[in-house]
This record gives sequence, C-alpha cells and structure tokens, in this order.
Amino acid sequence: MEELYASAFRDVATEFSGLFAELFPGGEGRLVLTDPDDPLGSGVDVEARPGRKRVKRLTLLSGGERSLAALAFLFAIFRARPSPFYLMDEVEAALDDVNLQRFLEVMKTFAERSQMLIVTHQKRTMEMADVLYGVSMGKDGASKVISQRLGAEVRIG
Amino acid sequence: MEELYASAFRDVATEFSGLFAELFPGGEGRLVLTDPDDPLGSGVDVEARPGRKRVKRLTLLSGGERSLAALAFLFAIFRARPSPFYLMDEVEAALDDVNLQRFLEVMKTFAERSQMLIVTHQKRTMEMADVLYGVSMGKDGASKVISQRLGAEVRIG
Amino acid sequence: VFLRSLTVRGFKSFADKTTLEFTPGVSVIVGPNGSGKSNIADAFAWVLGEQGVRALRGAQMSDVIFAGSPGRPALGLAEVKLVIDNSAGLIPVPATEIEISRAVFRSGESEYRLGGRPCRLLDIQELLSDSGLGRALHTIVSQGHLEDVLAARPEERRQFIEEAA
Amino acid sequence: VFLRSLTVRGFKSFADKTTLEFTPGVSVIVGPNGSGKSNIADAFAWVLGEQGVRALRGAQMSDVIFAGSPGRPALGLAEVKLVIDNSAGLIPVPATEIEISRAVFRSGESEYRLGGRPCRLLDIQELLSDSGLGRALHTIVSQGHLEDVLAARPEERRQFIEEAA
Ligand SMILES: Nc1ncnc2c1ncn2[C@@H]1O[C@H](COP(=O)(O)OP(=O)(O)OP(=O)(O)O)[C@@H](O)[C@H]1O
Ligand SMILES: Nc1ncnc2c1ncn2[C@@H]1O[C@H](COP(=O)(O)OP(=O)(O)OP(=O)(O)O)[C@@H](O)[C@H]1O
Ligand SMILES: [Mg+2]
Ligand SMILES: [Mg+2]
Repeated sequence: MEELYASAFRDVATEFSGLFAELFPGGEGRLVLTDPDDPLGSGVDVEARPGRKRVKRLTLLSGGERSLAALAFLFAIFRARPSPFYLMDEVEAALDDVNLQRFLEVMKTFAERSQMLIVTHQKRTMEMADVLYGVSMGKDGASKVISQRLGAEVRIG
Repeated sequence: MEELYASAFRDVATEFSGLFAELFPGGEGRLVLTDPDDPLGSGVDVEARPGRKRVKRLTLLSGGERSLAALAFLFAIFRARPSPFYLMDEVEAALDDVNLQRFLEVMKTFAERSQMLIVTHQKRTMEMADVLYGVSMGKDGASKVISQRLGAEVRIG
Repeated sequence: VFLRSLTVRGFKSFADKTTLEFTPGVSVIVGPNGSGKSNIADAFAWVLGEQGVRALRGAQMSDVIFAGSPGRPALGLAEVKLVIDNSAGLIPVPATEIEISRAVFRSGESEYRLGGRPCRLLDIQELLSDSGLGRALHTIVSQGHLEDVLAARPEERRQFIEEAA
Repeated sequence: VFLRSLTVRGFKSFADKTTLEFTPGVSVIVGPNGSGKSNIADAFAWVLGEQGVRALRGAQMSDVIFAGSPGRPALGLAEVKLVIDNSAGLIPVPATEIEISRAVFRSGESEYRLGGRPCRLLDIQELLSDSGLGRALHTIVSQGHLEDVLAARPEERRQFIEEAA
C-alpha cells in the first residue's frame, strides 16, 4: 500500500509540473511534501507561480488563476492514474477566452481515453459534445430532459 | 439608533420581496426575523422560493438561483438605503442569459442614481459602460491600465 | 468500461422517471438556472455511495426526495439506477452489463441493489474498486467545488491522490 | 458625491503609478485572468479602511506591496489615493474635492492622509459617515463573495442592514 501511494504521488507531481506549464505558459508549479522525511504521512503543498510573476502564495492568485491551478492538480491525477469516467459541473466559469481555450485543449486529450460528462453554460465547451442534453424545468416544477442531439449535428463551426 | 435599524429592516424587507418577485417571476422571497420578540437583537433569515417550486431551503437552490437570491438581498439594501457608489466584481458569472438580462435591467435602475464600478467578463454587462477600462499584465509582471473609451463608442447595438 | 445510462425517479427535481442514455464519448448537459443539471450530477454521486447530506446540498437524506411543487404532490421515494457497460470484462463479473441502484424512503432508510438484488454499499464498492469507477473525490467535480483542492489543508489534499493510487 | 479618481502606486500588481479617472456614471473594468482587475477593487476597499488581510487575499499587510517580478525589483511602499467630488457639498467640508490616501511600508505601518495631511482612519470614517461612502460591507462586492450574505449566520446578515441604516 505504501509503495502504491508513494509512486502515485511521484507521478502526479511530475504531471502537475508539466500541466501547470501548459496552462500557465512561462509559469512554474510544483507539488511539495510538507514533511519530506515522512512521505507516507506528509501533507501535500501546492506551489503555483503564474508566468511573469514572482508571487507564489495561493491566496494572491486571481479568480481565474485559482481555477486553472486547481484544474492542473486534478488533471495531473487524471493523467497519472486515469479513470474511465469524469464529471465536471461548470468548472470553467471563471476563465477568460485564452484560458478557456487552453482548458478545452487539455480536456480533449482526456476525452480520447475516458467518458466525460460536462455541465456548462459556455458555448465553446458545448462544441466538445458528442451528445447534448437539454434540461428544462416544466410548469409543474419537475425537471425534464428535453433533447438529445448526436455528434454530426452538434459540431459547430 | 434602535429606531434607525428597525425602520431600515422594514424597508429592506419590503424591497426584498419586491425585487425577489422581479428576479424570480412567480417566486416568493421574504426576510424574516429569527426572534420577532426582540427585533433589535434578532438575526435575519432569508426565505427564497423560486417560481413553480415548493422548496424553500437555501442550500437546495441552484448555483444561479443562489447568486440571484444574494443579489436580491443586496439590491434591496441599495433601494432602501441608497449609497453614492457601488463596486461589483464578477457577480453575474453564474447567471444564464435570461437571468443575466433581468440582472442588467435592475442594475440600470441603480446606475441612474449612483456611480457604479463593475468588473466583468460578460459582453452584455460591458454594454452598460459609460467608460471602459482595459487592464493588462505587462511583460515585466506589472499591471497596466491600457485604454479608456467613452460612452458613444462603447454603446454596442 | 463506460456508463450506459442513468435513470432517476423522484430524485430531487426529477419527479418523473427520466433516463439519460450515454455514449462512451463526451456528453454535455445544458439548460437554464435551476432546471436540474447539478441534480443530475448529484444523482451520480449518490448512486455511487455519497453519504454526506451537505455534499448533496440538503440537511437530511430525505431532502433528495421530490418535495412537491405547486402543481404536484411530494413523493415518498427517490431512486437512481446506473447501468455500466462491461463488455470489455474489466469488472470481474460474467455479465456484459452491470446495474447498480440506490433508493431512499422518507424514513431515511437507504437500499442498494446490484443487478436488481439487495446488497450493501460495500459490495458495490468492492466490485467497482479495480475499475476506477466510484472514486468520486477526484472524478466528480461538483459546481462551486473545483477550488476545494486548493483551499484544503495539506493532509486533505493527500486524500485526492490516495484515492487515485 | 462621486468618485473622481483612484491612483495606485506599488499596490499589489500595480508597480507603476496608475490613475483611473471616473465619471459619475458606469465604469466597467475588463481584462484577462490575473491582469489586476480585482486588485483595483482591493485598492478601493483598502483606502476606505479595510483592515482584514484575508479580505485582501494576503497573509500579512505587506502582501499588498508590489512583491517584484522576474523583470522588476520588489518595492518598499504601497500607496492608494482616492479623490472624491464634493461639489454638491454633501460632505461637511468647505472643499469641492476631498483627497484621502493610505500608505503602508514593509514594516507593516499604515499611514492615512486627508487632503495630504496625516490623520487617523477614524477621522476619514467620520467625515464620510453621512455621505454613505465607506460602508464597504454592502457597497463593495468582492469576487467570489456575493453569496457570503446567504452563507452567513442570521446575526451576521443583520450587520449588512445595520451598516446601511
Ligand atoms: N427534493 C427536491 N424536490 C424538488 N425540487 C428540488 C429538490 N431538491 C432540489 N430541488 C430543486 O432543484 C433546483 C436546483 O437544481 P440544480 O441545482 O440542478 O440547477 P442547475 O440546472 O444546476 O442550475 P444552475 O445553472 O443555476 O447551476 C432548485 O430550484 C431546487 O428547488
Ligand atoms: N503584492 C503583489 N505583488 C505583485 N503581484 C501581486 C501582488 N499581489 C497580487 N499580485 C498578483 O496579482 C494577480 C491577481 O490579480 P487580480 O486578482 O486582480 O486578477 P484579475 O484581473 O481579477 O483576474 P480574474 O479575471 O482571474 O479574476 C496575481 O497573479 C498575483 O500574482
Ligand atoms: Mg448547477
Ligand atoms: Mg478577479
């Protein structure tokens, strides 16, 4: 069990640095053990330095930068230890157009190997869909799933 | 002092019910004293029931409904006790198109009497601007305010 | 392994029996505020064993049962069924399709079923453990909870990686 | 009463002296993630007396001073100046324009000024109290804090109304 966690941590930490550089061009991100002498009991610290900046304190990151740093952490786990299925509910709401594009490019690499369920209000995220579900609230106060369009129809532009 | 607060609470509560009905057509919102026998010491409860629903528990509201209910509370204070200046930083990020429109209509009523400073990524909110400030991060890691366009240019459509 | 379909009945705002058929690719859910999108996400977390009422945005477990509306009476039962495709045989069962379900009554009693037969949550978790399904901490990101991993204490962050290990 | 201009220097990511001129109408601030928009909002809250380092997203007050970047050295001082139009005479001072400023040194010492002369925060708060400016709890809604009023305990919610009373 110990070996299982230690090797997972190493792989996730490696992936995190790579993904952070992908999502924050010119930036630097690292996962660091709070107590390197006790790798199995230690907590995990996140160091996140966006490009062109020196500040590493997580709380000083902007709203969009925090979303992106959290996504880099989760995506690092997805890459290091893939799962068959992921569900993400409006995770890209704080991102500007440029970061939204970077996010979508990484998401597409996951969609090749895993099933994805995404809830969103962003039009560009909708374009990733193979199947689109429209949910609406009926006059009777009960939710309905009203439509289901397949790939060819949905790919926009 | 006591009378000042008691009359402010009454006015804010009245405004809240009105604004809630404006933002949630068919819905019902109320501000209720947790201890009506002690109006000055009592806390304030928020009851929020969107249209066509029976559920009143705040935690069961959706992401967008929570934003809208919080805005109704703040807007009720703005209406009951106006201030000369308001600053709002990406408050409409969770709203869908229909609710964004309702939000903007209420915001416009405040803009007639008070100065507003709004941070946003939403194009439709930008159209409210008399002056638009573009902020960018320079190559040297320092923020710059790069442009300022006046009303006539900015009013889109 | 992929999810074939999700059926909800009486779960939160889904008073009527509603089924979503999935493909192995990307499914996107859209709709107005308050229409029921995150309730679908909650249904996934719930059928895979979520025990925390706060994670389901309620105060007690019966909050997941349709509470009624001006047009319809409250229901007495919520039920979610998930059908998993196992044609690749990744899950050690002779079936090409696995059905798991969870139901809760107003009394608060929960009942799990595997292939239609009552079982414990543990049975479902053991069955799914090698497939990677059901590790909800890092595979289901609920609305507003993306940044939990940053806000968490360092020991709590470990748990995200431990679950995936 | 309206805000004429805000000048920041060495405050957070604003290493260079930057001035925003305002009109009485609607000013909208736009820009990429991390460019400095919310830092402008923090500058308003700070010059009007915000004492909480967490509300300014830092760990100590010196976190508001430009910390340097690969291209520039850290600074030793942060300063924000707010010019308020008083041509309507709402604020009981003979001037048509009021200037308030706040500066902080690396040592953590804060210095307030009114019309260029050192004063206490209390002096500024008393001067502005009848005008409605400076009641930041309900007039400045920071990013990610809109729903604080819902998440707050009932007694804390009262404070929003008390401040405006
Ligand atoms: N037990 C229940 N019975 C009836 N309705 C419920 C129940 N639980 C939640 N709801 C309703 O579900 C709605 C919330 O749905 P949900 O959170 O899925 O919306 P959403 O589509 O995600 O919206 P948003 O885009 O704003 O995030 C609320 O309006 C709430 O009243
Ligand atoms: N003392 C400081 N010195 C230098 N840079 C700082 C300082 N404090 C904060 N920053 C930088 O400011 C940036 C955050 O700026 P801000 O929160 O204003 O962004 P924003 O424009 O609001 O972005 P978003 O659209 O993502 O919300 C961070 O990248 C951070 O590194
Ligand atoms: Mg939602
Ligand atoms: Mg911001």
